[in-house]
Amino acid sequence: MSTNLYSRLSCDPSYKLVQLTPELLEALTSDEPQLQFKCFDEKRSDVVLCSARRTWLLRQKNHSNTVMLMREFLPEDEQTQEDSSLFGIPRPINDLLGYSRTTYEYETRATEGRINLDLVPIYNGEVNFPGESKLKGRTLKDVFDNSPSSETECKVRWYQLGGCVVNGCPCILSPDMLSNALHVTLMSALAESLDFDRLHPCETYEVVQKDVEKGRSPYVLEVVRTVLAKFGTPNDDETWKLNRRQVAQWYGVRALQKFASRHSVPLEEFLIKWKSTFPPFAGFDIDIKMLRGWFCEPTRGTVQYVSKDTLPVDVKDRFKMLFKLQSQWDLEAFAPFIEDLNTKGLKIDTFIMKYARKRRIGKKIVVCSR
Amino acid sequence: KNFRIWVRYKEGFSDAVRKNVSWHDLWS
Amino acid sequence: MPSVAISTSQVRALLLSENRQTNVTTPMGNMMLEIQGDLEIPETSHADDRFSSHEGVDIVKFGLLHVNMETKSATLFIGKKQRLLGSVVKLDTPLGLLKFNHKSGTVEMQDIFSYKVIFKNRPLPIM
Repeated sequence: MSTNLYSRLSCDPSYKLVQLTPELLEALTSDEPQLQFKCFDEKRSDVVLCSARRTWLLRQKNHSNTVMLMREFLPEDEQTQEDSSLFGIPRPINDLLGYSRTTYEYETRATEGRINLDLVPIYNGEVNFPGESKLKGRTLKDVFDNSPSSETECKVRWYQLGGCVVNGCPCILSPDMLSNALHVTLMSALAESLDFDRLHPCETYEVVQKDVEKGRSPYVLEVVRTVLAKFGTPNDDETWKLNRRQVAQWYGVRALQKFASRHSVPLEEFLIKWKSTFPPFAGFDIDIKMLRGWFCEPTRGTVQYVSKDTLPVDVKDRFKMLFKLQSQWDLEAFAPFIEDLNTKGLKIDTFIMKYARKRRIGKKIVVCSR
Repeated sequence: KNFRIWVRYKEGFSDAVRKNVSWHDLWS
Repeated sequence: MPSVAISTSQVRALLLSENRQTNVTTPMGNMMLEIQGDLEIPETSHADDRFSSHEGVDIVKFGLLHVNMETKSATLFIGKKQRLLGSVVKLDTPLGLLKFNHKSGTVEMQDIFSYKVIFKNRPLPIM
């Protein structure tokens, strides 16, 4: 089969190629809403590609070849070709016109979608919320539409962050608000013997209202819904199964902040204090290992809170700080403090070994400075 | 005739360079 | 936050109809040609019968392509002097063709390439 090849003298630069991985092909053929390109801001951020359920980082892969995109066309002035100009090949049966050239392809790399929390206010139980918030009038859908993330990831991440809608305004529950709301919800649910494996938002809200003082309660239905979504996993029937470990962890971190911020405390003493913060008869199991990533052991047998806000962003500085807090760490206790810096996705001990030393003591692996 | 239609061959092929894409890049 | 939906109705219909590319040209009539080198063609029109226009745009006839779909081999004649030997290859990962419309600010996926014609060897003279 022979074809005449033509090209525009000036190619159209508005065409680009994107690799269609199996996941993207699946997204193209699904019934879900369309693919979108999204970006935090025009100047500095990276473009992502979002389907309804997934997010991919767009990467440009340059290459050194000429790639010409061509399409069939009918030349306006047909010319008869002499046989000598065909170089011995059959007479062409059609004509192709090159309309664009590309020197790169877009690749996609799966990534985590992020929620854009710009202008989303914090709710701490204020009476006149949202007041003059700049987000007034905007909906949760607006927040999701303005986030470089798929809608599904937004919904999951929203509740993980303590996201809520109060008086029609999307907001984030403050840590204090979340703690109080969780505590009141647990107490009320225990008092009414609700099944912690099947908590329905409306039913849970009703029992909470019984226990709060008459008058305006900040624990509106949406707040209760956020508590269940943040600390639970969904069942098939609109109810939530409480994640006991996650609740225990939340109480544990709050206990560290309250009792072990300024000074270290003996571990046994801390465990008793931690247990005492739960509602009576709550029956949550605790284990200090649940709080890895939130505390250090300055001396053997003591614990002290480590705030993530104080951790340096620079990897060498962070390692230095951690070894100053504690000279030697179990690998499992150390990893949560540095895994966010492992942006290349190396195996965690490979990453740690770039900046620290590893020693085996019996069956344990400990990490210390170089 | 003072024009040429020609392929200037390149010995090798490289495609190792990758970079993130900005909104400006997307529309350029 | 800037965002743009990609219109995919055209390729969606293609994918659902299972009308896939099995030849050098896609069902929509597009073809991808790749050359290991720079293809030099004039930027302006000349008084030569290889130059013409199509829909108001200047074009030039630069070559002749011969493809043998049985052997998947291809020959490309460039101008009057060069002959390149290549092949039709199936892409490991299909490529979506995106058209960016700057005026309307819209993006459309117009086609999917599953094959390309590629020429990696040094050009030979035409005997």
